[in-house]
Amino acid sequence: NEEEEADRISSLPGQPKVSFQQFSGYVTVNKAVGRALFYWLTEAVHDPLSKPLVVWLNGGPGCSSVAYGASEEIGPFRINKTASGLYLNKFSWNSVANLLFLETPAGVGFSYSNRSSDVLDTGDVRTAMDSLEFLLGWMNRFPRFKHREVYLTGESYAGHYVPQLAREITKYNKRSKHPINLKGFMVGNAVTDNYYDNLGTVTYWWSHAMISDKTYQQLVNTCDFRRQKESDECESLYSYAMDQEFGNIDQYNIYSPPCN
Amino acid sequence: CTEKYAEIYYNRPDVQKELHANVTNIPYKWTACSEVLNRNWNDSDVSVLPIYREMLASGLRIWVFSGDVDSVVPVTATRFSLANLKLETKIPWYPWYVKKQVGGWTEVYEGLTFATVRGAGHEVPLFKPRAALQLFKSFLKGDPLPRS
Repeated sequence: NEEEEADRISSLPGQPKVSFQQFSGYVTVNKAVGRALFYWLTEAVHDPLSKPLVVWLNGGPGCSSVAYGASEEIGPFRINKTASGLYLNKFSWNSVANLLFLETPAGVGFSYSNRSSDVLDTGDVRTAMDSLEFLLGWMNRFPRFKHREVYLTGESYAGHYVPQLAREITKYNKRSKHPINLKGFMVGNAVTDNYYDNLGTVTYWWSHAMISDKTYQQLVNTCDFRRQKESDECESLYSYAMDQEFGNIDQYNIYSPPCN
Repeated sequence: CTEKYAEIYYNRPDVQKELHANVTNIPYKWTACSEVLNRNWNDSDVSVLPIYREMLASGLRIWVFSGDVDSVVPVTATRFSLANLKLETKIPWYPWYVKKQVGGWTEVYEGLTFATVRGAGHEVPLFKPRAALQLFKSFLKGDPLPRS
C-alpha cells in the first residue's frame, strides 16, 4: 500500500547491496499533541513471510534502538569508523527474523512530540501505551504482519519497557477481535527490581574485587536498596566506589578500558 | 565507542532523507541517548516482577539473559530478582555451548529460561555476537540452549 511504499528504503548511503527489504518512518501515536515514534524494519534475509516479527527496544531511559540495537548489536549493518558507510554484521538476527527497531518514547532519537513538555514528564506508563499504539498503527500499515508471531526483546532499562508492553498487549488482546499474536519476550541485563538490582549490583562489585570490603560494608549498612531515590550519604558512597575504587575501566564491560 | 559513529552517521542529511527521518526538522541533533528524557523520567515501576508473574500465568515464553562482565545491571542483580519469583526448576543448571566453547550457563524454570553469556558486557550482542545469535535462535524455537 502507499504508506508502506513511502517508507521503503532503497539503499542507505554507503550500504552494501542486500537482498532483504527495509522500511522506516513514523507512526503517529497521539494525533492531538502530534507525538510520533520512529521505526526501522529490516526484514529477514530468507523467506520473510514465514519468519516471526521481533521488536527490539533499548533502555536508558532515553536511549535509541537505532543507535544501539540496530547499529552495534543485532542489526544487519555496522557503521564504519569514518561513518561514511556501512558493512555487514554476519551474526545479524535478521538471518532468522524480521527485526523492528522502535525508538521509544518520543524524544528518543528521531521520535518526537510537538508538545515540548512531553520530554519532561514521560515515564513507564506513557511509554508502554504509546508503544502499543505504535504497534497497532504499524500493523495497519504492514497488514502482512497482522497475524505473525510477535516477540519483544530488549536490554537494560527496556527490562521495564518489554514486560510493560507485553502486559499492555495482553490487556488489548482480551478486549480486541484482532489480537496481536504475542508469543513471548526476552530481555538482557535487564533492570527488573530496585531492591534486588541494587543489592545484586554492589554484591557483584564486591565479588569481582572491584570495591574494598570496607566500601561494600558501608554500602550495605548505609543504603536502603528499596528506596527509589537513595539518601545523599548513600549516593556519595556510590560515587566514591565508582570514582575512587573502580579505577580506569568500562563499567559496561569491566575488563575493558573506558571509552574516552 | 562505536556509538560515536552513529552520532555522525544518523545526523547526515542524506541518511535522514533515505530513512524518511526528521521530517519535522526536530530542533535538536539526533543523539544515541537523550539526557533530557533521562533526567526528567516521570514514573518508574519499583519492580516489574509482578508483571513477570502475570505474563508467566498467561503462558508467554520468557527468556532472561545476562552478560557476565557487565557491572551496571550485573548477573547477580538478575539472579536475585529471578530467585524472588520462586519458580520450579525444570532443567537444572548446565553449561551451554556455542562452536565448542562454553557460551555461558543456563537454568530452565517453569515458563522462564535464564542464561548467562560468558565474557559479554551490557550489550551482549555487541561483545558476543555469535553466542547472542545462538541464544536468539534457541529462544525463537523455544528449545533449551545446546549442551555441546
